[in-house]
Amino acid sequence: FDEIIVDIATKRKWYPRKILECVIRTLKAQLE
Amino acid sequence: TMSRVELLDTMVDTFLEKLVAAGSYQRFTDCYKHFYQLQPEMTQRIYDKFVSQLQTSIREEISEIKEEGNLEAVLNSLDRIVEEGKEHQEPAWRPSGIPEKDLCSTVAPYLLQQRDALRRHVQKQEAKNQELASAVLAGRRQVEELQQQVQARQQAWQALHREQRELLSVLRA
Amino acid sequence: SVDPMAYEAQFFGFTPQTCLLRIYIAFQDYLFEVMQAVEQVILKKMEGIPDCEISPIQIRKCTEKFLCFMKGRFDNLFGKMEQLFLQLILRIPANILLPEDKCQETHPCTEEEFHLLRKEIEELQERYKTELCTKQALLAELEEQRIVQAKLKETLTLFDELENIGRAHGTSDFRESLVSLVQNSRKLQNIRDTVEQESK
Repeated sequence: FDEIIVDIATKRKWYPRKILECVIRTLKAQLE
Repeated sequence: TMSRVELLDTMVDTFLEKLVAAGSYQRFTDCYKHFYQLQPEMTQRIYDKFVSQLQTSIREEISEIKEEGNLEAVLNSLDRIVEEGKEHQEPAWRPSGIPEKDLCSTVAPYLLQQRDALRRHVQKQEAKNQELASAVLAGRRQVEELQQQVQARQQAWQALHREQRELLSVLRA
Repeated sequence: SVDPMAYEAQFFGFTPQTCLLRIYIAFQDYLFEVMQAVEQVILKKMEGIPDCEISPIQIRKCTEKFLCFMKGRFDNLFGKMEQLFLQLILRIPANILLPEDKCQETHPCTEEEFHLLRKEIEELQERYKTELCTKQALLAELEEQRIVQAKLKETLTLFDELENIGRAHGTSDFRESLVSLVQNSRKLQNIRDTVEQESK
């Protein structure tokens, strides 16, 4: 249970940033 | 206004104090009564050693945990975050448990930028096309004028040509 | 129900309960170790005492008695410390948002708004493409107009040149000259007719 919590919390911390990097790259490519 | 690190140290110190107070020398000698009666000084020294060793071990453990998890820096940064957010009184946002939902706000600022950039591009292009359209209309008018001119000249020539033919017929006659 | 303290785990990288469990186990181990060491020392000291009546079993019982008491007090005190830890140290206060979640406060966006925004972007992209096509079409027509105008101007120039040729040969206005030519030729014709009649 503890591992699951830490795993989810870690994803909540880092994934938005990672996803954002992809989104920003996609948006830039679309604009270009 | 104590920092979390100081609070932590204070709590551990208090915990140790109370633990040692609970395991008082009195209690210790009660438990090791016979040995205490045989060797009171030795018992005192063993008890003192017990207390100092326990305190040292526990404090070392706390230092190790602080070291390992860089806990001091983390707690200090939490102090700063809390300090910065203290004006905000109502409960703050928390993850909803639906990542897609939570991501909306993360991505939204960039979509807004994208939308604004696209709006600018569209407006700029529309303005340019407006100019081009006017140029095309003007060009159409000009073509029309030229066509009329050419037509007029052509008709004049055709009239001339007719007269020429008349002339020729006359001359030939 | 267990409070998973997931938001704290997001900040610390571990759950506060695990951290405290780790501290509890470590402290408890130390208590046991120190008690064991005390017992070892006492047993060793007893070896040095001639005709000592106390048996190791008795010492063990003393140790267990003292440890049992200490363990009880330890758990009680640790429980209190744990509560304070979880409330005051390893807790993200309810009104606090972690830096990585700041956008939830600065740009709150519901799913509905998000989809509308994406839809608007798609529409804008379509509009932009349309504008670009319009631009291409307009530029194409301008190019076409340029060619047509050039052709028409060429034709007009042709007419001008014809007139110029006419002018260069003394007939200022080609039309008039032709008219006068027609008149002259008619006169000539009349004269010729007249001459022919007289000669008959």
